[in-house]
This record gives sequence, structure tokens and C-alpha cells, in this order.
Amino acid sequence: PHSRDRVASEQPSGQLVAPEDTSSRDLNPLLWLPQAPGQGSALLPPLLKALSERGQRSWARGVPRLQPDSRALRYMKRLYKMSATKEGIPKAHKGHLYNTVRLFTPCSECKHLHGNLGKGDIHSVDLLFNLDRVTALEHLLKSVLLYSFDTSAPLSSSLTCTCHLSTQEQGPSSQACPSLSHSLPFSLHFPLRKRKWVELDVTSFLQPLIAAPRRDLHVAVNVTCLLGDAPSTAPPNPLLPSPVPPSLLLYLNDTSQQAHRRWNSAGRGRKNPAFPRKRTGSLLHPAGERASRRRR
Amino acid sequence: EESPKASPASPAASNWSQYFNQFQFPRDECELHTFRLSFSQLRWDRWIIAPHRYSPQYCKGECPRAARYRYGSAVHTMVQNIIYEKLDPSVPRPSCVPAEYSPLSVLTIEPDGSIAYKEYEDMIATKCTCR
Repeated sequence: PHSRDRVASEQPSGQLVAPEDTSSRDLNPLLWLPQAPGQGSALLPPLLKALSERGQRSWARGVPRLQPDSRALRYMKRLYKMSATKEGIPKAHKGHLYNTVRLFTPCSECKHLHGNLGKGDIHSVDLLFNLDRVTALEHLLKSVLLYSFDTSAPLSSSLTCTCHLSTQEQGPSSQACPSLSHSLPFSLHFPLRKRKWVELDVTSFLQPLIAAPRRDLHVAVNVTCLLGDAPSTAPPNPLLPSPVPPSLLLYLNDTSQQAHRRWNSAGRGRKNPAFPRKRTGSLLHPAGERASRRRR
Repeated sequence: EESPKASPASPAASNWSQYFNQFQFPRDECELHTFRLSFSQLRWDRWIIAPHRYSPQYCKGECPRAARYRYGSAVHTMVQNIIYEKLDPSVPRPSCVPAEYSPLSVLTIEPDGSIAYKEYEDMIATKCTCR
């Protein structure tokens, strides 16, 4: 208690709002955190620190928080249920090396679809993703274009779709350069029985683009679908209901101090970071165990 | 049991409990306590979608003198206890603090409307120690 009085009586550089003052103010916990960014934020646990910085940015600018697309929200809630328990404890999966997944929906002004029924079904869309939220310490493991289809409409048993991607490189003075199109043909067989989501792995395509220090990603996506496997003339009705413009899903490995290191947790609680771990512990890396056994 | 009279060291049967009390560990000994909060209490549920409940737990209680054996404490902890008891009571007794943590997965809505799944380290205390 005395330490709290001391803090409440001094005027700390962070203008801490003493708890008793909050009766008159909105009970917003972010107001209890050091206001000046960076002041005392080192004392905050990682989640509070991340939220206080995030909350301050949006509160400070008075910017209302944009609401995400409901389909995208549903997909991420399903991903959360697969990755963590109800209490929020990450599930130990062998292949699950990511500790961060970010889902971006394209900016609204650049959504336009046009279907050309000449050769089967063609959907093309011009997408602009703002990747501001990806930090320098988050390294890309996998990127996916996420298509969601409205499966209420009757669909054929299986479709063969090909997806071509190309990007518009923006020059340094952001005038439109001749588009350096990187296109990768994908062939995709998917029975559209009950599946609402189709994931296109575009990692090899986006890796160099996301690694470059850029904030915006401009991608043109053409999806051509033919009935079954044999090419055929386009039936009178379109094969695919017009898909919603795809979202971009990035699986990342966050290497910052506060992020959970999956490769390091051997299913046991992590030692208190304030107390250095023993060097020979196999927790650090699998080879540690063998090396110490050899030494013994 | 053979000798009819009670041995001088052990007390008469009547105050056995008082006799054993001196060996009992402190009642409010250093241990892990449960604390559950929901992000809606903090009104953070507008951007923290999951989990709904978060149990950070905490460590609280007295550190007994034999902290080394029950808590895997460093020898320094016992030295600090001896300093407090024998030399200088202004030196604080060892404190009951977390020794191990587990991570927490969080699903949040970012200010730009994108959605992030993140796993944060050291968010739930799972074991206590005396330091």
C-alpha cells in the first residue's frame, strides 16, 4: 500500500490516473496505464503492453476501431478453437510452428469482380492489402488466399479451377510502374459439398513481396473454373457463385521477447525469465539432450 | 509403548496437538492462488475476442525457513532469511514469486480491422518459489 501511495502522490512522467480517481472517469483500464508511450510500459506484462500501445494509438487519434468482416471473424474463431483450449492455453501441435496468424481483408475501394463466361467461369479481382500490422520481428512462414463461397446455391460435384496471380509493383514515388506480373498457375480440385473455405497457398509467390519493406500489397487474382476435369463449353448458368474477394492469411513466427516460442516449449512450464535457465537444459534445443549425454 | 510412564521428551497425551504445532508449516505458506478475470470486466472484450476468461493466477504466502527443500530455492534465499532473523530485520524476508509460467493465446481485432491470433509468453503463473 505505501508503495502505491508513493506512486499516486508523485507526479510520474506517465500521468498515472490513481485508482480512486477513476470513479469519475470511464472505467477504461487503458487510462490507468502510463499515458506517455514508452513510459513505464517496460513494467507492463506483454499482453497489457501490447494492448496499451495499441489502445493508445487508436484512443489517441480518436480513430474508431474498424470492424472486421464477419466471415473472416468466423474463420479466425475456428482457427483459435483448433489452436488453443477454452482457457487460452496453446495446444501443442507438431507442425504448428507459428505463434501469430494475421488475417487481412482487402481495402474496399479496389473490389471489383467481372465474370467472362466465354471460356468457363472467370472471376478476376484487384486486391490491395495494407500490411501495416506486420512487425519487423514477425517472419513469414506461410501465406494463404482465403476464398469463402456461399454454399447455399446448388453447386456441381467438383470443379477444376486455375488461379493466376499478378502484382502491380509500385515505384518509389508510387507512380504506377509497368506491372511486374509474377503469375503462378494453381490447379485446384475441390468438391464444393459443404466446404465454405478454399485456401490457396501463395507462400512462394508472396514471400519476396512481404519480406520487402512495404506496407501495401497490390495483387490481381484471376480464377478460372471448368466443370469436372474435362474442359467443356461454359454451361448456361455460372459454375461458381461469385466468390467474395479473398482475404489474405499470414502465418508468422513472432521473434519478439513477449511472443511464445513454440519450438522451445517441451510441454512444460517455462522457467521464470528473471532466473537464467541452466545451460545444459534440453529445453533450449533438442540437440542439447544428446550433447549432454555424450559429454556424460 | 512398553514403558508405562511417558518419556520425558514427549508431552502428556493431553497436549499432543500443541506439541505437533511447532513442526507444522506456516498456515499461509507460499503457494499458487487462483484468480480468474474476464476481459469484459475490463471492457477489453471489444477487441479481445478470445479467450473469454483469463486466469493469470498469483503467488502469495510466507516463505518458511526451509525454503530450499520445499521450493527449490537458491541457497541465497536461506542466507537472506538468516540475515533477516539474526542480523538486520530491515532486510526483507524472501518473497513468494512465480517460478514457472505458461503462455496464453489471444484473438484480437486490430485498429485497422484485421484480425490477429497471437501467443504471448509468460502470461499464466504455474508454480511458485521463494526468492
